[in-house]
Amino acid sequence: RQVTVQRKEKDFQGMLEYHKEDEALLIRNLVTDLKPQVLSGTVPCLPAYILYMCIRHADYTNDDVKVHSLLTSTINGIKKVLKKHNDDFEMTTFWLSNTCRLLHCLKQYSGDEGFMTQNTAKQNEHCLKNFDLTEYRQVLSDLSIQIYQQLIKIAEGLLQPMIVSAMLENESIQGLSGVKPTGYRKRSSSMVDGDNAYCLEAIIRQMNAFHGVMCDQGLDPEIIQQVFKQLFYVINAVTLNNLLLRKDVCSWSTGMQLRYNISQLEEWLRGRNLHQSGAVQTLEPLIQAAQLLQLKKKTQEDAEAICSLCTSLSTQQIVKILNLYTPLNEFEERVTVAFIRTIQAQLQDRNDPQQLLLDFKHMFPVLFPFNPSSLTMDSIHIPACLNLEFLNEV
Amino acid sequence: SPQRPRPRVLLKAPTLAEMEEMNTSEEEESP
Repeated sequence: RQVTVQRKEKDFQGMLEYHKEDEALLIRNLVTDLKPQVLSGTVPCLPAYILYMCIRHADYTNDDVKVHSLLTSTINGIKKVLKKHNDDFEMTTFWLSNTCRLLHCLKQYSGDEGFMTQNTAKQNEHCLKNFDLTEYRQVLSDLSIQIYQQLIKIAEGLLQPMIVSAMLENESIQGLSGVKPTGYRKRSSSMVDGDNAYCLEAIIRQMNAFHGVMCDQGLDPEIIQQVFKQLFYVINAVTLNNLLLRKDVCSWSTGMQLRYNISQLEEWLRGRNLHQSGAVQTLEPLIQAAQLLQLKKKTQEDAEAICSLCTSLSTQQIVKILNLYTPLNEFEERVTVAFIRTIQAQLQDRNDPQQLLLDFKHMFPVLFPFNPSSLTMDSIHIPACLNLEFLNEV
Repeated sequence: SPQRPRPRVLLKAPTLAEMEEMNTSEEEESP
């Protein structure tokens, strides 16, 4: 007769145990060889939670060598995968998201009361018992900064070729081409007319793609906001620098088109709930440059209006745009030397930066605010596709 | 009365740059 022995399922306490010799396999399957697409439809940042559950078991068994080894291998694994995929926005987002989540877990379950205020009683049971991983948190924070910088570099690389064409050259307002300054051939930033011609829609499509990936990968909303603030800064800097160097775009009609383009970008930010990100503020110099192109530039009152409006442009930039300003037709006059002198006299007390062009490589410092998770470790399921059957649930 | 938890032991960690150095030298050593 067949005897069935029924074993009572032990309660899963949210820890994962593995043999020391399986560490390399764990890192390979969970970090270096993992494709983010495999995890679509699962909990965002699943690798970070799995790694925390492994760390927790090593902490529970008071095995400091195992904790050291796992954290070092994890960090080296993440660095390796980022190096290999250094132009892959999705992969870089995936690891930024997971590195930050692991950092949040090490805080949330550190036992430090300052990080436990939002924990449930069950989550408090999942705190580390033996080790203080503050120093490893610093390493993960430094790594997150590196990954963020890689992410911005990739995004800027995709965006940059579109900026001049979409912001300054493309005409989407009907009837504006008839009021372009005469005597200038249409110029393209690619030198070959027609090539690399992008409209604003292309920038918006690219922004949508970035936003979609970052949301899908569960990147913290505060980090998404910082990414867009940085990208809008680049749009501002590249566009303004071109405006400051090109006579053919310093006209009333470009000012009109530019203002329209900026309003489309502002609309996009509002639609994505990113208007509090500081991104709009980074566009302020460009907004003022567009207005400067459209304002009247003749009387003392016009000069006063310009000076009180253009607070985010330096005197040097205002004067340069006025010097480059190209009348639309024979009925519009050039900006007179006297008018420019009036502006200079009014602005002489300003303590403006000396350089004409903006540093388009400038990066705002990034912050990773603590973002605890409401998820409880014992509720996490490890999908078979991860090939981690050697992990024992404890 | 509830027991006070034992203080946790601080695990010393190398910096990110030191980790990279160690990793590079390990890679160089391995054939």
